[in-house]
Formats: sequence, C-alpha cells, structure tokens
Amino acid sequence: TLESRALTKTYFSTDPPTQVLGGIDLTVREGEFVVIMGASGSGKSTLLYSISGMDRPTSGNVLLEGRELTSLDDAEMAGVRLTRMGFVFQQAHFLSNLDVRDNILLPALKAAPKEKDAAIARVDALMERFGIAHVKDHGITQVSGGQLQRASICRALAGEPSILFADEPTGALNSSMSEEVMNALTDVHSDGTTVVMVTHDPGCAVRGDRVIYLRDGLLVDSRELGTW
Amino acid sequence: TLESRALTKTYFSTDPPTQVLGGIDLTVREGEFVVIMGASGSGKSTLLYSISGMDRPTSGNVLLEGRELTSLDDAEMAGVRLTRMGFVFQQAHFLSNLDVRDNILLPALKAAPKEKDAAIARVDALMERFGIAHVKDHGITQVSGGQLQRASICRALAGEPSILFADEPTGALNSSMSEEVMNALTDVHSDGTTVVMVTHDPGCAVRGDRVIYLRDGLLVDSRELGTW
Ligand SMILES: Nc1ncnc2c1ncn2[C@@H]1O[C@H](COP(=O)(O)OP(=O)(O)OP(=O)(O)O)[C@@H](O)[C@H]1O
Ligand SMILES: Nc1ncnc2c1ncn2[C@@H]1O[C@H](COP(=O)(O)OP(=O)(O)OP(=O)(O)O)[C@@H](O)[C@H]1O
Ligand SMILES: [Mg+2]
Ligand SMILES: [Mg+2]
Repeated sequence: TLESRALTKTYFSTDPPTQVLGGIDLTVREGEFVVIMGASGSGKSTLLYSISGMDRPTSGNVLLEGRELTSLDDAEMAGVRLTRMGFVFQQAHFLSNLDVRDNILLPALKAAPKEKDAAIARVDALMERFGIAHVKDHGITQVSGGQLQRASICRALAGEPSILFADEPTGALNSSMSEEVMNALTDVHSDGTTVVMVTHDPGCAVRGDRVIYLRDGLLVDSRELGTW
Repeated sequence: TLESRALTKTYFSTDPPTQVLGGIDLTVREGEFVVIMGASGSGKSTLLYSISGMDRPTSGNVLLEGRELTSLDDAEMAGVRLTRMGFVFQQAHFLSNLDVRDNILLPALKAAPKEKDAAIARVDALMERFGIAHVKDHGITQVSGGQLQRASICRALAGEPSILFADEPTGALNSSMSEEVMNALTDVHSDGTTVVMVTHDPGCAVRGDRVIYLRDGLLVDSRELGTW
C-alpha cells in the first residue's frame, strides 16, 4: 500500500513561490490500478514525483507499506526506487551517450546485478513487443518521438517493478500503439503490479480500477470503475 | 508554394545507414492546411525537417515559391526559417537559462528587431490565450508538460510566420486545450498562413484541407477533406 497524508508541495524556486499541491490524502492499495486525471498544470506530475520519492514533499507524509518514505535519506530513497519502482516520465530522460538498448537495460541491471541474463532476455522481449528492436543500436537521440516513448515504457517494465508510475505513457502514440502500451500495463497489473498512471485520454483511463481527479492541486473526486 | 521533388533522407550515423524517406513528391499550395499522418517511425518528423530546411535531404529538391532551398547555405537557410517559418517541435527545444516569456519572444524579436513593441504585445496576447501568462516568469524547466507544449505553440506563432510547421502540437494536452490549439491553427490558417501539421489524432486531422499518409518513408495516399 502506498499512502500520502496531508501531502503538500510548494516550489520556492519562483518568486513568489508556487503552491502546487494542497493537502493530499491518497491511498493506493497493493495491486491497484489508479488513474490520475486533471487539467494541464493541476499538479499531476508533481503528485507522481512526490509519492514516488522522485521529489520531496514540502509537508505531509508518504508511506510505502507502512514505512515512511519521507524520512529516508537520498541514498535509501534511491535504493527503494531502483528495486521497487518503475517510472515512465512525461518527457523521456535518457543518457544521450548510450544506445537505446543500453538505456533500457541500465536500471534493470543495477537493480539486479546478479541476474544479468534474465534482465537482457526481458529487455529484448520488451523491445520486440513494442516494435523497437530494429532501432536498439541507434543512439537514443536517433529515434522517433514514439519510439522514444516506447523505449521509456520498456525501461520502466524491464526491472519488473512492484509499483509502476506512468506519466502520460501514450501521448506520442497513435491508437494502435497506445492500445499495445495499455495492454502491457494491463498485463503487469494482472500479474500483481501496482500501477499509478496519469493520462488525459479517457480511452486509457478506462483500463484502471479507479480514477482520481486533481484540480488546482487538490483531489476533488475519486470514482471506482466497475469491472465487466 | 512549398514543393519537394524526389526527396530522400538516409541517416548515415547508424551502421548500417537508416533509409528513412524514399522518393517523396509533395506540393503544399500557398495557404493550404496539410496534415501528415502515419505510424510511429514512418518518417513524419523527418519529412517535416527536410521540407522546412531544418535538415538537409540526402537527395532530391525542396523549393519554396520556386526558389531552391536545398541550394542555400546554412546562414541563408537560417534566415528563411527565421523570417518565414514557425516550428512546433515534437519534443520542445528551449533555452534552459531563459524564462518562459523570453524563450517565446526570442525568435520573434530576432526576425523583426525593429518591431519590438508589436512582438511583445503579440506574445503577451498569445500567452493569455493559451493560459500560460501566469507562468511567464518561471524558468522554462519549471512548468508542466502541457504548459511547455503551449509555450512551444506560442513561440511558433509569435513571429507571424507565412508557413507554420507543427509536429504533434496536441500530444500533451487534454481535449479542451487541444481544441484551443486547433482553433488557433485554424485562425492563422484563415488569415492565409500555410500550415503543415503532423498528428496521430483524427480529431485534429479533420481540421485540415488535405491529409497525406506516410508508410515506411513513402507517401501512400492523399485525401482532400471537403469543407462543410
Ligand atoms: N538521427 C537519426 N539517425 C538514425 N535514424 C533516425 C534518426 N532520427 C530518426 N531516425 C529513424 O528514422 C525513422 C523515422 O523517424 P521519424 O522521427 O521521422 O518518425 P515519425 O514518423 O515522426 O515517428 P513518431 O510518430 O514516432 O514521431 C525511425 O525509424 C527512426 O528510428
Ligand atoms: N520546478 C518548478 N518550479 C515552479 N513551478 C513548477 C515547477 N514544476 C512545475 N511547476 C508548476 O506546478 C504546476 C503543476 O505542474 P505539474 O507538472 O504537476 O502539472 P500537470 O498536472 O502534470 O500538468 P500537465 O498535464 O501539463 O503535464 C504548474 O502550474 C507548473 O507551472
Ligand atoms: Mg504533467
Ligand atoms: Mg515524429
């Protein structure tokens, strides 16, 4: 279970400071597929960063299985993220000196250095599934926008995380490739992975167990989606 | 009129080289709104870069109003782009040391240094229209994904280009903000601007005069959209 209590986030880098998140109480049950929606600028990415330990909240608590993430130091937090979490960023962050395949492999190898062959096999299978195997040797700056986004998804799934955070994973993709991505998220979810996904696409949102809505940095609604 | 004849593009940076565009013959009439669609990796961004002078074709010609763009040197080509073209990139490229407003202003000021006040007024009006005026003083790295995309659109429109190239301008935006962007493109088009837009969203494509389809680097179809 991933939980936030009275979570706030203010950026002090601007003048005046930018208050982005008011007090957010959120509980993500183990194995749940939660979708976050809301207008551009409402705080969705900021919320994702705050509950995944990518960024420190300004106040409030974040707990993972009862353990206070907010009290870990940077190294401990990085360890939790590496071994337990996968992250698909809204704007892909990669290492520009590495090719596509090594970029995807890197976190999976770091998380499980003794299981190198298994990680390589998983990455190759993921690249096949998402149709980017033919560009695996390209530099990461030598691929199309949609190929980059698919590489981002492969990297997040490669380490078999127990929690997957996905920030607009289908933005650069047409409907058939979006479908493929959503099928992969649905598959890992059926295997027990917790998924927290930001999307503005209702067609993707409908794959979740529950949709929560952000407006001006506050949770304003939460709706269970029935299973068919 | 913007025209390509037997345009090809091969990237020699990979081994083996990547042939992306086969021979492309394309005519974009002055004032036309052409939409380019096709699968991820089919060559849409590459085509846009090749016909806008952002990148040099491997072979073939590109002509703007009968003038050979492909024979201009880099400085002349940069001059044409600055004064005649606006470009919305698929992944926003900005100057990270400048704030949002200055990033948007910069090309408009460079294109028309004697008309500073007019450019500033246009930029401020554009930021208001797209709801990013409240973040104009943020660093360009201190905004949300959708705000960044809207800044990209403002920058492309700020210089009142005669040709606007837009590569997936609505990818990071929900339906209401996408609508706002498409309205702005439709408006400049009614004012006589030529628009060449890549999209994978049929809802956006339908705003064009004509849709052309790329598959594996070749133009495979072209359809006129009737006006209602
Ligand atoms: N600098 C480069 N070097 C080598 N290959 C490249 C380079 N840039 C792009 N490519 C390859 O060229 C092909 C077409 O890329 P392009 O970016 O034009 O596709 P696209 O149609 O815009 O796709 P998307 O919808 O994903 O944005 C892809 O297979 C890509 O991997
Ligand atoms: N580093 C920062 N410094 C100051 N303000 C920031 C910073 N990062 C984001 N913001 C602001 O915080 C607000 C929320 O940003 P966030 O990225 O969380 O929005 P979002 O809901 O993900 O939007 P989008 O749908 O456009 O991606 C925005 O108004 C943005 O300008
Ligand atoms: Mg965001
Ligand atoms: Mg592209």
